Amino acid sequence: QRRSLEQYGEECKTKTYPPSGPTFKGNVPTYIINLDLPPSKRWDELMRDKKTELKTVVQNIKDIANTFFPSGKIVDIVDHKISHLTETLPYPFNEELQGIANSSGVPLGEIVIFNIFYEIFTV
Amino acid sequence: CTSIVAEDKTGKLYHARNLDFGLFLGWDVKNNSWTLTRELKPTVVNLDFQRNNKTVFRSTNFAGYIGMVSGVKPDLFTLTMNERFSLDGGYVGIFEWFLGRRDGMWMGFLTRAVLENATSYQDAKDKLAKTRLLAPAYFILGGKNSGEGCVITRSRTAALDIWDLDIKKGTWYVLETNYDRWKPPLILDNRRTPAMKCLNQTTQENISLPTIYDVLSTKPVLNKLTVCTTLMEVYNGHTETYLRECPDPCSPW
Repeated sequence: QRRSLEQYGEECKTKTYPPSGPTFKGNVPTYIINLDLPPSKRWDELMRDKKTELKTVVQNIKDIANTFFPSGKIVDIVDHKISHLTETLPYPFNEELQGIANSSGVPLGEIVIFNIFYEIFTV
Repeated sequence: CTSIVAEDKTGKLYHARNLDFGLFLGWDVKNNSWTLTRELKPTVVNLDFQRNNKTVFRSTNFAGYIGMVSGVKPDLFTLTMNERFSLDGGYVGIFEWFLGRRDGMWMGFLTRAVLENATSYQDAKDKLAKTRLLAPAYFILGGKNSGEGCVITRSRTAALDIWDLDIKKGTWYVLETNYDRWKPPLILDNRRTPAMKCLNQTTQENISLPTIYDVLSTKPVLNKLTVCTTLMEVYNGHTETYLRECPDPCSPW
């Protein structure tokens, strides 16, 4: 298996910048996050533009959870119980998460899970 | 992930990373790619956090995620975070949090707080090294002065190792993937050796953001999990982010 993975290695690339060609998939848009706004409003503009993409990612994670727990109980717990975790999170993050849930239409529990995915995933 | 802080012969510092994410979270047979990795790409954004119409810091984020995994505080420091796997992992911290022990920081919130509030490279280094965490992590930090660059290997409670740039001893770059530097990487996931080989071939004389982009574009440093490449310079908080694709043949991680 190691040998089969080593076949993916290649000689050090040169002159790949500026990015182009088959390994370049596109540029990234820039948004301003105004820290003078109330935390619940800071992410509104970004969510207005990206809520569909965010919903796709969250749905994918839910689909994986449902694959392992077909009863749907895990997603049910996330939607109805995990949202209470927000109350224990420090300011301003708790209010920012609530704001993202409001402006994206994604349930708060799912937004919280997306934001603590690192801690869950390090297992 | 692969993060690099490098210093050129003039003392200028560069910081760059490949953000790899989505391992085992669905394989799309039709497109020969990780499903979550593919779906995350359209959510990648550069953010400019401002107060009084002035930039406080910049970051590269997934839309909907309020923590930080890559960011720059102009003229002070650059920061990336790489995932560190451990049996004493984040689930332990989460369990403790539910039980009421809440003196640890969530990783993304710590990096966000550091980018927002730290007043110097040393201040950022201290906060990243000493704050109790819910999950282990690697913090890769760059400054603006010669020798200011390090990899902080964190357990949930302590800094296990701080690896600093040391130009006099020939350490002109520090590099972190997802393994402790004093241990060999997982035999099936060795991105460290090819990345170091390419950096050594590049040499300190020729190091720059374009040549670091070359390193991060070399398979398997670039792999099927790579969502984007971010290039940063601390001076004026310069940031560039590019979405990536790894055409076949390409390592799955």
